[in-house]
Parts: sequence; structure tokens; C-alpha cells
Amino acid sequence: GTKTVGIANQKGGVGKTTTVISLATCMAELGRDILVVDLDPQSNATSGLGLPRQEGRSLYRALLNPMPIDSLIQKTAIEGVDLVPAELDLAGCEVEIARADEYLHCLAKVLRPLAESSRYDFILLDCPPSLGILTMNALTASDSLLVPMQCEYYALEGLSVITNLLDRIKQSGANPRLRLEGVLMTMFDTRTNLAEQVVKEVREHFGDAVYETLIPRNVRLSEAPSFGQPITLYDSHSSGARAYRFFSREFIKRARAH
Amino acid sequence: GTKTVGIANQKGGVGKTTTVISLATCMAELGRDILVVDLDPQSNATSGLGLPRQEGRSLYRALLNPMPIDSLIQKTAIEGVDLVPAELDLAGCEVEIARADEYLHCLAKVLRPLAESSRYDFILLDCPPSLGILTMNALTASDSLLVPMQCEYYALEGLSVITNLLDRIKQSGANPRLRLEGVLMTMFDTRTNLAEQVVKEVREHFGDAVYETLIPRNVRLSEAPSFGQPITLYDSHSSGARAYRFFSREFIKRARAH
Ligand SMILES: Nc1ncnc2c1ncn2[C@@H]1O[C@H](COP(=O)(O)OP(=O)(O)OP(=O)(O)O)[C@@H](O)[C@H]1O
Ligand SMILES: Nc1ncnc2c1ncn2[C@@H]1O[C@H](COP(=O)(O)OP(=O)(O)OP(=O)(O)O)[C@@H](O)[C@H]1O
Ligand SMILES: [Mg+2]
Ligand SMILES: [Mg+2]
Repeated sequence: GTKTVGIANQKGGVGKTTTVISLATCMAELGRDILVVDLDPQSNATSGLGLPRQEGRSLYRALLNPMPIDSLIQKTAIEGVDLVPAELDLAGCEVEIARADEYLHCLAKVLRPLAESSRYDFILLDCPPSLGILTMNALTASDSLLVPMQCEYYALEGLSVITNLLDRIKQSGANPRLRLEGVLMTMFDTRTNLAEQVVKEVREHFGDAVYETLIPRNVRLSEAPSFGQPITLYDSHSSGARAYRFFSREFIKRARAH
Repeated sequence: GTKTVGIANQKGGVGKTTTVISLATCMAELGRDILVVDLDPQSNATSGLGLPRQEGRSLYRALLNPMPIDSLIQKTAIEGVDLVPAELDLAGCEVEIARADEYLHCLAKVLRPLAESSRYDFILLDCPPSLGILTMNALTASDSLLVPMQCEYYALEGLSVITNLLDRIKQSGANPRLRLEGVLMTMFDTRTNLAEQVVKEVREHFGDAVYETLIPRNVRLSEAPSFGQPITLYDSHSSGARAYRFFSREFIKRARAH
């Protein structure tokens, strides 16, 4: 069946959106069918996949009055990658969702029929940099959580916050099946000791949950979004593209094992 | 009197906290008295200034039952820089504040007596990466807004979002005096064309609002927080320390002009 994975970290700028887009396109190259759901009002995953921000086409209405999301799914330029886009108003719906009954389950209700239809191999949820209602909904709707983690000190401080939230969501009964898919180290800068130290410390705390693959800091990854292209189209031979291809194979192997 | 400046940008990881800490310490070197208020539940400004995250010592209670904040102010290791720390529970208070009357003015009420006492030359508010209740409170309590802006494409997309919010807060009457203090370009990487293009585009849209100073990408800035020190103590001769010292003089000159 379909596996739903939330990509979240409340620390900003750690590579959540870059990981969602790159993982989706690399898995599509390996023949998988992927749906990306952009839950961030900034709609970076939407523009990074080359689609315009379209007011009125996001999950906003579906979250408040659960309806099938088929009508919201759009094709992207990448074979095997579809998208539910975001819009700015998504930020406003957090206050409205908070007043709904079972406010944590709005997204799960909308995604469940799709997940059960096995139309996609993976559904990837790109979360905003906060632990607000949209991220909580994503964790409640997910089978597992992937945490991109920048090789910097502030990001290290925040890692236990998101993993504690995973435990709370699991233990509260909101989503008993939720587990940690893994921790992906990003923006690894070979020129500094700091990156090595952070990786060492994360491996000590999280052991095997940390992927082997280290995503290097690579300027081509930050150039690609300005062309609305994933790294595999923008510069297929870059160190960023190679690292995400390596990661996507490691991700599939591990995801299949559970 | 005291000037209150909100440092905000909903895009994550653009250098908000680094700018708050660096600007505070560089202005203290020039003899100013600065209060930093950490409004981010991640409490990075608190740890970056060398203080532990202390549950029960943040603004949380003061925002819900307005009380003088003198008891929350802590001294830091830097002469001339005081801090109101953050704690994780701050995230929880957004939902509670939303239910309060005049929910946008909670922070303004708490800070007003302090601003009127002229005990500090500047009060700097470090905001979380979102446009939620805490950031809206910060903009309502501020005289002006400083927007750190990473020299990357996704950050460029988001710039009009925060400046539109400034206009709405001003025009709605929530804070008629609010103005744009300026846009500071951060993490400028001299090795890439992308950074040059982004700076050029921002200057075209925002003209003189963009500071002359460009903060370079400098690994020493990302190492300093792991020692709980601002850049001026950690590596006073680094390109990061020099750039923020240059910026602090430009900031004071412009702030005094209004
Ligand atoms: N490995 C990398 N090397 C260089 N630049 C990168 C890398 N990964 C991401 N970037 C760039 O760094 C910035 C932050 O990445 P991204 O936007 O993906 O993070 P995020 O966690 O989704 O941010 P937010 O918290 O705002 O949602 C972007 O400008 C992106 O292009
Ligand atoms: N000019 C710079 N050069 C290199 N690294 C930097 C620079 N400025 C900030 N950093 C590092 O980049 C990361 C992001 O910076 P910072 O945490 O200050 O951004 P932020 O906007 O406050 O993030 P958030 O959105 O999570 O609050 C941190 O690890 C910081 O140490
Ligand atoms: Mg993102
Ligand atoms: Mg910050």
C-alpha cells in the first residue's frame, strides 16, 4: 500500500522542502509514483516543482470541510511526481482548524481514501517551520516522520523537540502507528569541524535512525528553485543530485523494511 | 526614548537570531543599552547569548496576564545586553492568546512601560519563522521592522509576504506607527552568481530600504552559538564580526534619522 511520510523540523531553513522535492524526483526516476503535499503557506515546494501559487487550489477548503482531494492534485513536469499545492491562506486556516472537533485529524481524514487506493507508492508532506496545527495534522496523518537536520548547532538543539512531539502524538493516541523514519543530515560542509561534530553527536543520540547518506552543501541545490526545477533536471551531475539519488535508494530500502 | 525593533521573516533559517545577537552586541560595544526579547519557542537567542532555557521564566505568563516584565529580565555575559528568555511553552500560548480580547496587543501592553522608561536604547524582538500570533504581537509592539533576508531564491519569494503584513498591521490600525527599518542581506556567498542576482533584485524592489552592508556567509558565525557566545566574543576578527560591526553603525545612523 501507500506510505505517508511527514517531512518536518521546526528549525527553519534546514532543507525540508529541498529534501521533499529531491527525494520525490529521485524516487520517480526509480519508477515510484509520488504525491507531494505542500502544507507550508510559503508554498516553496509548489514553486520548486515549477507550479505557480494558485489561490483557491490548496488544501485550505478541504481541511475545513473534508472532501476528496482528487480535484486538488496537479501534474508536475516530472513524470511520476504529482502535487497538491499550497497557498498563503493556509496560514489563516490554522485558527479555523483549531476550533474544529478532532482538529488534529482534519488532514488524516482527507488523505485516508487516497492512501487506501494505493494510487501512489509514497505521499510526502512538506511542513512549515513550526510545531503548529498544520505540522501536528501532518504527523497525525503520517505513517512515519523524516527529519532533515542541518549540520549546525541551533538545529542540534531543536532535534529533541521534534522527536519528543512524535512520542506525544504516538502516546496520546492521536496516531499510535507513527514512527521515526529517519534523520537526514543536510548542508554538510566538508570544510568545517562543526559539521563533523554535529554529525557525531546526532549519531550518538539517534544511532541507526541517522541515514548513512550525508547531503553536502552544494550551491546548485539553491540555484535550482529559481528555475522551478528539481536538482535532477537542473544539474543531474552535481554533488547534490548524486547525494539525493544515493539517499533515495537508502530511503526506499529502509522504508520497505518496516 | 527607547526604540523597539521587530526582527522577523517567516522564511526559516535566514539569520534572524544571528542578526539579533550580533546587532545587540555590536551596539553594546558602541555604548548602547540593549534588551533582547526571545519570542521563539526554539529559544535560540537565549542559548546563543549563553543562557539556559529556563522553564517558567519566559514571557508566557506575562502575555496572558499582563504584568511588569522587570522580573523576567536577565543579565547576559555581555556588558550592555540584557535578555528576556524564551521557553518551549511559548508555542502553547499562541492558542491561549488567540482567545484573549485585543489578542494582537498582549506584548505591546507588557513592553510599553519599559519602552517609556527609556532604560534601554533599543529593544530587539527575535521572532519565530512564522506569521503566527507571536510574530503579529511583535509587529504590533514595534516601532519598526528589520527583515534579514538570505541571498537565496526561496527567501526572495517570501519577502513581499512579510512587507505586505507590515502594511496590513499599519493600515488596520493595530499599529499605525509601524514602518520598515530596513532589509539586511545575509549569508552572501561571493562564490555564486545567485547571491548577486538576489541582491540586485531586492535592491530593485526595495531601493534604499536595503542596507549597504552585506553579511557574508562565514562559518565562524555558525560556530559561535555552540559556545554560547556572540561573534564579537567568539572571533572578533572574523569577516562575520567585521560585517556586523559595520552594519550596527549603519543601523544606528539610519534608526536615529527617523
Ligand atoms: N544541501 C544544500 N546545499 C546548499 N543549499 C541548500 C541545500 N539544501 C537546501 N539549500 C538551500 O537552503 C535554503 C533552505 O532550504 P529549504 O528551503 O529547503 O529549507 P526548509 O527547511 O524547507 O526551510 P523552511 O524552514 O523555511 O521551510 C534554500 O534556499 C535552499 O535552496
Ligand atoms: N552569515 C552567516 N554565515 C554562516 N552561517 C550563518 C550566518 N548567519 C547565520 N548562520 C547560521 O545559519 C543558521 C541559521 O541562522 P539563524 O538560526 O540565525 O536563522 P533564523 O532565521 O533565526 O532561523 P529560524 O527561522 O529557525 O529562527 C544557524 O545555524 C546560524 O548559525
Ligand atoms: Mg520549506
Ligand atoms: Mg531564529
